[in-house]
Amino acid sequence: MFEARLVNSSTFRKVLDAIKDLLNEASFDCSENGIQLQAMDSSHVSLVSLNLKSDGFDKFRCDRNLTMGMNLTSLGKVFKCSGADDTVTMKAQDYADTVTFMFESKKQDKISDYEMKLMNLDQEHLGIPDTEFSCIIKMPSIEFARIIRDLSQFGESIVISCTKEGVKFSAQGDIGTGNVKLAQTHNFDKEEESVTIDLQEPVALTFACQYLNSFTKATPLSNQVKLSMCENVPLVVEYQIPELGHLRFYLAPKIEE
Amino acid sequence: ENPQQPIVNYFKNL
Repeated sequence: MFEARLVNSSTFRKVLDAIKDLLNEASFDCSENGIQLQAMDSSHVSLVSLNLKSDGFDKFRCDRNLTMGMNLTSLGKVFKCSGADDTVTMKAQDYADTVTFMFESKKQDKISDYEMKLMNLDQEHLGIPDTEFSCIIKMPSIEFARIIRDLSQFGESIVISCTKEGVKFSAQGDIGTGNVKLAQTHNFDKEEESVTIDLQEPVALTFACQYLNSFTKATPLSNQVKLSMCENVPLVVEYQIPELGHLRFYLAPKIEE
Repeated sequence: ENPQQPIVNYFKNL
């Protein structure tokens, strides 16, 4: 028996919104530790990794490890039926081929349930090695989304270069060039507005705008985003989901020919 | 534009 209850169903809805551009379907691996998802986009260029801890749920029970393959368009339809303040309870029997989502309104005056068919997905799992990153940038997630959106107008790629002075985002194309520099700023009163850089050595890497833009769909999940970079290693774009876990995206740098 | 490297080139298939 699997049962997970989340008072803020909107958090799960935000997770779905964040990954549905990249993934059509995905397997949710449920265990006593929580719910994990790891999947590559259809072009096998980027990797999505979601971890929702069991103790972040308001109720969590998983008697037997369970992999639930879901069509994310269908799952999106189910969550469209929920209210913004609803509580969601997900339930599945052992070896079931369906999962049930029950939505309860705050006042408990409306309860709806939707049963969705599960899929058998043959998904590859990748082993992600521990990496000593050259630099780790933490910045407001809205600012990151804005910069990626703005610079995407100039070219198909963005260079992210990081030194002890700050981080620079650059793009160039037919119409010209764009550069955005951010200095480290520490706002002790408003931690979420800070830009912090943990630098081992300067690094400059090039990434495809298309994927960076997709990653920023996770902006509503978190005030801050963490970018981890190292030469010849995929970029990690991480959004912490308060009290529940994290959503990470991995993207390989473009290599100069 | 340089080709985008597949992520499987970096992480091991388990």
